[in-house]
Amino acid sequence: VPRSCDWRKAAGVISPIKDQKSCKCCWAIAAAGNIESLWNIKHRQSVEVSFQELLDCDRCGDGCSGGFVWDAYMTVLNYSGLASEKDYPYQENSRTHKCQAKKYQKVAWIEDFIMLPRGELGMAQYLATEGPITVTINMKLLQNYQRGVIEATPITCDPQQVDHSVLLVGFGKSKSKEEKWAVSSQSHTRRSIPYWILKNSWGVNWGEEGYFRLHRGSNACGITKYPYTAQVTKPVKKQQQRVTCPP
Amino acid sequence: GSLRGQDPGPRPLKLKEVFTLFQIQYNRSYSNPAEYAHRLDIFARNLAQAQRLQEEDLGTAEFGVTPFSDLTEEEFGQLYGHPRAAGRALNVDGKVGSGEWAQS
Repeated sequence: VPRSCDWRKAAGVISPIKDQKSCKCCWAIAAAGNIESLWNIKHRQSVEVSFQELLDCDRCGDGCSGGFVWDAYMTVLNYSGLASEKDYPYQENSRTHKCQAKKYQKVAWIEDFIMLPRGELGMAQYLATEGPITVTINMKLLQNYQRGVIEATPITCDPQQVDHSVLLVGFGKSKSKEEKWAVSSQSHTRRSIPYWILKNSWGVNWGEEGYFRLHRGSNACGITKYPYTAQVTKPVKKQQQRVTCPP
Repeated sequence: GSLRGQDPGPRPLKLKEVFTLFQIQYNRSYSNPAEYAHRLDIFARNLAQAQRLQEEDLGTAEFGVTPFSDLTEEEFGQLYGHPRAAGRALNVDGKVGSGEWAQS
């Protein structure tokens, strides 16, 4: 596992920050972001997929009432891919519409989807070698979050009560300028804080330009509860150099 | 009597002034004075909560005014969380890496 990894630094891998507005579609945006980034890594081709399609064509038919990333992946498999965001754009309202999946050409598709083992080391390894993954966390502390690394406890952020899906795009350790003086029983020691970088779906005016950071190594806010990812295979004829996560 | 003595520096903003800045920044308006007072009260509680979080947090996070500062915790959860989590989640527990899926 490398010391740090930030897929935002790889050109075209991470699409712009979305704003879910009054629709509870974090699950669809997270899954779409996962597929977009994997598609770019495997095919070296930038795509923005339609998450409105995921909402409209969800098997429960009420995508704006909340959902799960595995529902999104099932929809992608059922419809053999996703249309582009340009062709099938987000409606920015709190309701879904008639499924129009068959009307548009597919720009990306998946082979399968999996849940990763729940350890943070394994998640970091997968993230660094394969690409961004989705996680579902307890979002309680995000209401008042502005910037920095959230280091929660199970009391301040219950890891069992997860209710918000986001895309995990990197990890690292805090730089010295934002380190705090930690008081130990023996002496004053300076520590660096390992963190995850997560892409949220509340617009660029929230958090760190739409992103936030959570402590890594303590299952902060239940980050290890549902680490899911689509599986996108590399085209057989294209034998390009392996894409690695920029540090 | 010195100039320094006459200039105490910038004074802290009052709650209503901070709330007005919040309304401008996030384009918020309220339908009537009662609603305004209600949202101001929630805003004040959230600022206090942010201060508590700031003190409790072990990392480097900063908490304060955000686009959601005029919402109660319950409203925030209802608007942005997904309530299907608790019931559905149980069905997939224990399936890590097995490749098997719960039937329900």
